[in-house]
Amino acid sequence: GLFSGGAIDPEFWDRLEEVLISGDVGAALSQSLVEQLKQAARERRVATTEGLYGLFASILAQRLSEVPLMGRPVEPEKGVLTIVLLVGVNGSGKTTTAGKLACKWAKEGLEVIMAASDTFRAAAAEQLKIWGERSGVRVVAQQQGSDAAAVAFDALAAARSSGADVLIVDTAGRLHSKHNLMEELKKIARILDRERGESKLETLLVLDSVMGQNGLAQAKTFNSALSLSGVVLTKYDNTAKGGIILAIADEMKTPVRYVGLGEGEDDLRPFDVEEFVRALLE
Amino acid sequence: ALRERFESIFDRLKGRGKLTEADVDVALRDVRRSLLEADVDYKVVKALLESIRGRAVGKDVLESITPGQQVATIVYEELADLMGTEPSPLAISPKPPSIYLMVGLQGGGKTTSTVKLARRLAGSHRPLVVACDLRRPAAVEQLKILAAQSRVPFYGPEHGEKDVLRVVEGALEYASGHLNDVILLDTAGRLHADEELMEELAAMKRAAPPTEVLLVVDAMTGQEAVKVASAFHERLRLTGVLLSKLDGDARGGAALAIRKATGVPIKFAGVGEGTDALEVFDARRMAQRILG
Ligand SMILES: Nc1nc2c(ncn2[C@@H]2O[C@H](COP(=O)(O)OP(=O)(O)OP(=O)(O)O)[C@@H](O)[C@H]2O)c(=O)[nH]1
Ligand SMILES: Nc1nc2c(ncn2[C@@H]2O[C@H](COP(=O)(O)OP(=O)(O)OP(=O)(O)O)[C@@H](O)[C@H]2O)c(=O)[nH]1
Ligand SMILES: [Mg+2]
Ligand SMILES: [Mg+2]
Repeated sequence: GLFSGGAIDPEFWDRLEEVLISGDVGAALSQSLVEQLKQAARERRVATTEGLYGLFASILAQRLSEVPLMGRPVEPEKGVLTIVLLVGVNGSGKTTTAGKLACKWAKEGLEVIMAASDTFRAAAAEQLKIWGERSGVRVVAQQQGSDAAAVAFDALAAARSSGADVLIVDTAGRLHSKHNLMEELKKIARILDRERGESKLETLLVLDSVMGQNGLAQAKTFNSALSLSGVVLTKYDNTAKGGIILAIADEMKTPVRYVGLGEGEDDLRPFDVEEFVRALLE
Repeated sequence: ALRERFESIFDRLKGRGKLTEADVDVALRDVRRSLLEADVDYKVVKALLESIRGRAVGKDVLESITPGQQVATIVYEELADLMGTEPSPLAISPKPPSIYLMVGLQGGGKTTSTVKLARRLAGSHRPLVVACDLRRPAAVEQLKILAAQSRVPFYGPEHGEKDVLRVVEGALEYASGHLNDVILLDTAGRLHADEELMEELAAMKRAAPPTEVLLVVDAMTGQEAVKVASAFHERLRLTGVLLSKLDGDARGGAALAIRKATGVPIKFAGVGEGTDALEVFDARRMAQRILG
């Protein structure tokens, strides 16, 4: 590989920058990370490329681990309602992630309810209901075309009255550049926030690992609209490295809480910093 | 925008005779950064910069336009030429039915795009959309609802059917009985790296040799676009690409990379969630968009 015993020459630094760029880290951040490594290598007098690997891996790992809650999954407690609001652009994996979380927490013996707050897309509620059957979890839904915020409101009322431990709110995919759709989402979030009382609210951006630099724009826009408490990096079983989460950590300190590793109910794991860095550099 | 940035870069060139390598290289650093930020594959960026350099260096600085405009024009033209400025229409089989196989990664927009294409063809043909995604929960239902909303004929699997080849078989039979002359097969999203699922597509191709194999790609796709498109192309011999979600603000550099890596033309742009949101791909507009 790149770190196996060549000379530390200008071509090495170029190739390292390319490894990062091809992993979707982004041109600007890749350049500054390579600069940071050059500086650190000088300070420590690292003479071989093998020596650089460990140094670089720890630089990257540190940048991620410094972000509070990086790699920490959502941990609902029995007796206190936790609301998990899933948001993101079209097709990123929100509904599937909702289903996986429902399966996981239901298996752990928690009382879970899901809200089918995607009232726009064809068969969105049907898709979530099938996950409801798989997990044995109740799904609160209304007809296609009804008010998304109303579904969230009803589901929260049901969760509170039935003493549920978790409410998972699935929302419609929306491009962050669409102002009216972001306003709709803010309304859903406002209602949940207003009605939640002592309940905790986690707002997770569901982000496809294959995304390029637009992933950063997504994170920025969704964050300024709703204040995100984390990212779920989906389709990480693909060959894409998801390097954009480094830029997201860098600019917004938003932690990655989970990775999606497939389409099945068990294909969700807490995000692992070491594994991510290793995969990025290979 | 690129032109404006080039104006300031080349401002000091006014009155000089030819564009020197040094001048052009300053501009190309800007282009490199811009293209990478637009998700153009870094290898494609390298190759592009070379050909732009080749065309720009040594050019006479013209009377009529500024050097900045000159170089910007060369850059736009290189990008547009690469993506192909000739519109590439959908192939129609000389011997009906035409069969279109829709393929791609999970969540890219295949199901929605299947109905968009069918709706576009409904004016001049009798299209039939076929639900061959037997995997994703409620995928068949999604296609059925979209087809009904767009008044496009629909064919789906028998309840509990697990074999896509049986659905393809049934669809061909149904189409001949109902005089459908275009059959659009919506398939399950899959990873290019999943050998078993890529083989499923190859088997579908053998069962119903397609007139078009269309790769549906999300316009927000990053550096992995080349690998994905090349893998699908190698395995299935793509005939076209549909770039979806271009109504967003992604610069869409994946378009360049895919065309360069596979030679497959980008035929359509998805520009919204509605089944009417489909445009013929415009390489010149795309070049402007990629360059920001
Ligand atoms: N390989 C893989 N596929 C995934 C993963 N997560 C979701 N998918 C697939 O991605 C596709 C889209 O998933 P959805 O859950 O429908 O995405 P969504 O964000 O709810 O989509 P919209 O509601 O339309 O915006 C489906 O085919 C899922 O099976 C993952 O971690 N790995
Ligand atoms: N804004 C926008 N959304 C789109 C476009 N095309 C598709 N979508 C949305 O993207 C999401 C995924 O679309 P699908 O058609 O379900 O994608 P798919 O490739 O069939 O997904 P899988 O079958 O799970 O692999 C849905 O929310 C669609 O409404 C587009 O051009 N613009
Ligand atoms: Mg969904
Ligand atoms: Mg589909």
